[in-house]
Amino acid sequence: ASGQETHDEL
Amino acid sequence: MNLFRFAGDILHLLSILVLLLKIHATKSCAGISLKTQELYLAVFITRYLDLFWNFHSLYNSVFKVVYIGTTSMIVWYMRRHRNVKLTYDRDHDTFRYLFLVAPCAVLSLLINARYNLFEILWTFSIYLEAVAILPQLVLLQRTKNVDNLTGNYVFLLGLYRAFYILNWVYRFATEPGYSAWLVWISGLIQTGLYLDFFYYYVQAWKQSKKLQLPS
Repeated sequence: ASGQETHDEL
Repeated sequence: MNLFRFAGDILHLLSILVLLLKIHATKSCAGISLKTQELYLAVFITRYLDLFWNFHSLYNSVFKVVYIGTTSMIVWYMRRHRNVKLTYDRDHDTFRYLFLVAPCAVLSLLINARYNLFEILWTFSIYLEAVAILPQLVLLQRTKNVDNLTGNYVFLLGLYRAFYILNWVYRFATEPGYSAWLVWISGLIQTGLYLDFFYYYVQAWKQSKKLQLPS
């Protein structure tokens, strides 16, 4: 992963 | 977004609503662990901190607000409502917060994907959610006779976790490069905690009997 972590689940 | 994930989120919402409506309708929170509810509130607040600046989708934002709002209402009922608070079973709900919060805090500092405040808080929320049901399971175990709505609440929560696992399997099969070890392992542990309860819930349902946990 690169950059800010994205959390797409709730 | 896939159907498993959607079903999981809806079941999660449904479980919270079942609990909230039970408390509202019966003006009783007997059998419900305030510790578990407060831990869930801590989970939601630490995980959804990004609500104000990290917009992902309207779907996610609405669920985040609803989860925080409904869980806050449950905690409010149990702590503040003049009739409901009298029915809280504080003598049996004795699980220590620190036994769960401290290891999760330490673990989130040691094992995380990125070392910054919000990522660590998010990781903490993932670990804490995995074990937040424990005070509720212990309380059920102690009170033995589980009323239907409380049983359904725990069953729906477990089902929500099971659908999240199906969602990960689906995503792994269909999204190239998708992996989320931290979430997977925590999720498997979390779902595992329900297996024992599931067994007795299904047995009781098959025999059309009231759910009773063994000592």
